[in-house]
Amino acid sequence: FTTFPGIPKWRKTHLTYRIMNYTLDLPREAVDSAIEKALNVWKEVTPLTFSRTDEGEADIKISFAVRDHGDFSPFDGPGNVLGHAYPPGPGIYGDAHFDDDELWTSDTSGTNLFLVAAHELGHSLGLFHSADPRALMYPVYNTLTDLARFRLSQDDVDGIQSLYGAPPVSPDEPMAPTESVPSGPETPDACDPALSFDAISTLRGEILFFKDRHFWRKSFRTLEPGFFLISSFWPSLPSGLDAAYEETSKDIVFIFKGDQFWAIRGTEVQAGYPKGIHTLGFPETVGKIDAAMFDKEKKKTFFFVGDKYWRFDEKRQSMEPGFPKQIAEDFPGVDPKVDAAFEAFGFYYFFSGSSQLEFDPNARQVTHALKSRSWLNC
Amino acid sequence: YPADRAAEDEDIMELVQQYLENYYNLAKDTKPFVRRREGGPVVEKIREMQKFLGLAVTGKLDSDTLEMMRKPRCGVPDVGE
Repeated sequence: FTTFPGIPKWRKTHLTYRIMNYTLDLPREAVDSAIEKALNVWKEVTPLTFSRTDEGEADIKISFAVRDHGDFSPFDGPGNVLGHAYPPGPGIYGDAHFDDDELWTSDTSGTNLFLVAAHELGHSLGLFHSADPRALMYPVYNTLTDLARFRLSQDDVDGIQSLYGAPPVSPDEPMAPTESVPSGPETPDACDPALSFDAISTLRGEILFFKDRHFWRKSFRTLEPGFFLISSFWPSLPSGLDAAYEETSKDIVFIFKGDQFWAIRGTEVQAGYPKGIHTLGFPETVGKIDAAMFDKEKKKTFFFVGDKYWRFDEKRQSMEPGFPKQIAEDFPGVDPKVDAAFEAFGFYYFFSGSSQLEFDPNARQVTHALKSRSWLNC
Repeated sequence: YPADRAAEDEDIMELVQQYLENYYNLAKDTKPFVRRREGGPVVEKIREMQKFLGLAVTGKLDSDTLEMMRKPRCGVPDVGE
């Protein structure tokens, strides 16, 4: 990896961004989502956080343009240059420009906006180009990138962390390392072939696997998962949870047990909780839920109860009409009852007892059958 | 045929000159690139580019190098200010 000459970087960790205009190639929501997802790529491996503004100045201004567009680097029509961006700093610095003579797409049928945006925003944060062909910051666009399993290369992570360090592990960060709990007779064994989970949720780029009074936390930066008491991070939460999910755009994890649910941000249980699950729109006949999963692309949450499921619109904050539906109807191959579920890399992961199914929502089919414990590096 | 070949050469030299100026800090007033010349600033820049992009460092405009230069890419330079 390389950084810009003089190593310009942002002197703050919370940055604002503004989408100044939109390409006509994609719906606005698709552009919004691609940019948010591209920023999340860097957010997950640094202390940086981003918030969007729709007026006035912003650290990172994102725009689409053709040919000469007011800076010293006119675009060149279709092909060749796809975009460019400026290193951290005031005014035009930090900004990212995309050549609107390209055909911008959400898949790889044209030029994938997420992929180019993740690269250009790497420049906006201070990375120059990388000579590693596997790196996102390699200058030439890789049409063969598997979007469903996109990951930063180690070179990208090393580069951005040379500027901003790793995500903080400060006391207010939810996962400040308390001592891992030694395994013993009364603690669940990560390598038990019959291992099942009560609930699973992502949390700021990690995955939390809840079981009885404990949880494993799986970070993609370390091989071994940590193992902790739930009460060591969230003393007021119950054990033996039913379900959990992270609403990533709110940086909130919702935790469910019985007919109640809690909201936590970091180690803080949010005021006004627990609330009753019926406030979400469940009928009185539902006494508890089995599992919950948030799809960050769709901004919808799936709630699984017995052989049925509901879908909750997080933008409208209401249960969608036409539910419940049979799980088998929309998730062919996924058998009730679902113990836990989460979404990662564009796939849905369903857990039932000691079995786990990877489901491709685009192909609407099960793509892998695994042991539930497969994420715990047994 | 020779006339077409000369025109094609002209296009390639233009492509190379532009690419090296845009991404490898080749001075804009460098004498037009002559394919047959072994040394000189342009050949050095071709080597630098081939090394950065993971190509065989030959200093020559082989097909891999020309193919790489025609691929869509980011407009930010690879080296230099």
